Amino acid sequence: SSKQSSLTSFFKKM
Amino acid sequence: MFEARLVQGSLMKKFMEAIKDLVKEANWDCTGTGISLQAMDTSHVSLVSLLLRSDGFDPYRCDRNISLGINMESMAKIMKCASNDDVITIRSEDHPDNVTFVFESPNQEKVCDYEMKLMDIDSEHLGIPDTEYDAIISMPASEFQRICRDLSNIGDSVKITCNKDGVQFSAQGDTGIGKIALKQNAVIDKEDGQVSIELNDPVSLTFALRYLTFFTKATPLASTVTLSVSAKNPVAVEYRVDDIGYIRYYLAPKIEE
Repeated sequence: SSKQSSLTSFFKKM
Repeated sequence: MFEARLVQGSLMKKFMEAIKDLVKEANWDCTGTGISLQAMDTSHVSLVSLLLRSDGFDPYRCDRNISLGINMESMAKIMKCASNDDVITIRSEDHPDNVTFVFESPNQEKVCDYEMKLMDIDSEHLGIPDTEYDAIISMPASEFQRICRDLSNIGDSVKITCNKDGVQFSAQGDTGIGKIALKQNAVIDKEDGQVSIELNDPVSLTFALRYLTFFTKATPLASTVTLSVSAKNPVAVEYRVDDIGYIRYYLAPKIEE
């Protein structure tokens, strides 16, 4: 099965 | 003060439809460059980023940079009150508590004025890194919408596979498997209706159809959509809107456990 990743693990807060 | 008059007011209605199901509230940042917005959905899986350039408005005036904190559902309700051929003006003071939307009929015989309260929104701006994408796929926006709709009948996720043969969208569910393959058309010039693929490396990634379907609400804004994919990275889904700007969505991939 696959798990939904979070966008915040790719794009960092500025 | 801030004032932006959009002759083709229907565009604002379409932009609203393209974000309201994804984002509950967001700041519309108004500067000399234009109006921009960046916001994530509540589960932080996707992000929408849009730009309406100042030269797309007539006139456009922004004396001071301001952020208009807006509840999308409320704004969408107001935008529904505008007719498709209305001219839409957005107006506010330099330190606004309210924003005013004015809808003028083409012959100016009817003028509607809606004032909406603004909110204080703590927005977290995300830095989107420059990515070398493995594949950039351009296709008719309506075709992408159709694929998302059709595969949603089969499963929750779509696997996008791009290689030298073309691009394949596939979904799997309890009832079976669905696969849609698109070949690249000969690209002489990028006319509507063509599928073009810029391939650096073969790539295969899985995404939640629920979010891609939200993105396809932008279909009325553009004839073409561009999907930029890179292994283990979010997909960028872009709709370029003639003469004014773009709406871009990012979606984090599903990762094998």
